[in-house]
Amino acid sequence: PVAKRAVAEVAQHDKVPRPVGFVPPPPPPCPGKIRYFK
Amino acid sequence: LPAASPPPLGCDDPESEAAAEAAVSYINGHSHHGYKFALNRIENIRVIPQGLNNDIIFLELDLLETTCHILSPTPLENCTVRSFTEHAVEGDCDIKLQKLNGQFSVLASKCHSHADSSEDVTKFCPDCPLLVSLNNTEVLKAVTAALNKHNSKTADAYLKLLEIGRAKIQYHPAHIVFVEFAVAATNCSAEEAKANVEACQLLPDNQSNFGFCTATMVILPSDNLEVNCQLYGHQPGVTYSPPAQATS
Repeated sequence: PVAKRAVAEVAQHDKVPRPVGFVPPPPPPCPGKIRYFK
Repeated sequence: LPAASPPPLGCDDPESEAAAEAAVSYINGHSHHGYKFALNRIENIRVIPQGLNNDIIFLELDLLETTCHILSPTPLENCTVRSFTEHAVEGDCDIKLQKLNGQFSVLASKCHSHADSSEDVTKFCPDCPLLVSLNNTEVLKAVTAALNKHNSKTADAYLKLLEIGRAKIQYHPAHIVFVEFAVAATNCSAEEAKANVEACQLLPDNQSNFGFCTATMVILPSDNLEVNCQLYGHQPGVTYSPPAQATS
């Protein structure tokens, strides 16, 4: 079934190790973190 | 070939945080009314290089009101930020700084403050008291009664009102008025003030004893008034500007 296979593919994709040298994209420069609440 | 320009500063970079700290310190140091504000978020930062070790920095900051009155000697880092359910007040500031040889100096600043939406507070906390106008009749009555009550109980200096800082009213399940106000000691004792209150003058700025009072006046189901005043004591260099002389 299409739905079942799609779920399995997503799960497998999550387990793929990141390649050596992988650098996650930097967080957006602004705005900064919220210290208390918004 | 010209050298590659450095990447733009991020809002959470240490240099941005240092600039924001200098800006908040300046804003609190140059305010004579209300409460100290704490940094909630750096909204934006823009750096314009002017030369070697010389930058102009434009900052946009989101600040939150603390419980420390501006005249309080408590350092900002020890002041509590008011929670959302206390009907928080937010400040939006644009600041222009110069960073010269690692030292920040503020060249210009512009701030606006506004309370959170009453609807939002009520949605989250239906019975929480909400901020009301400082010249609300019930507020003025509560402040006057609270100060009279304090002065009638103390053997120390007679206190006069400097300014009302905050006022909230709750209607359910009881009708209660909450007020906060700043006070200053006069040259009279509370006993002397009974004879001629008009003769009692605020002490000169360099000798002033400032203080802060909170009071709760229950109107329904039964009248009750509680007041608590704390005097800060002598603080060299701290002055109070009456509203007519204040700068924005």
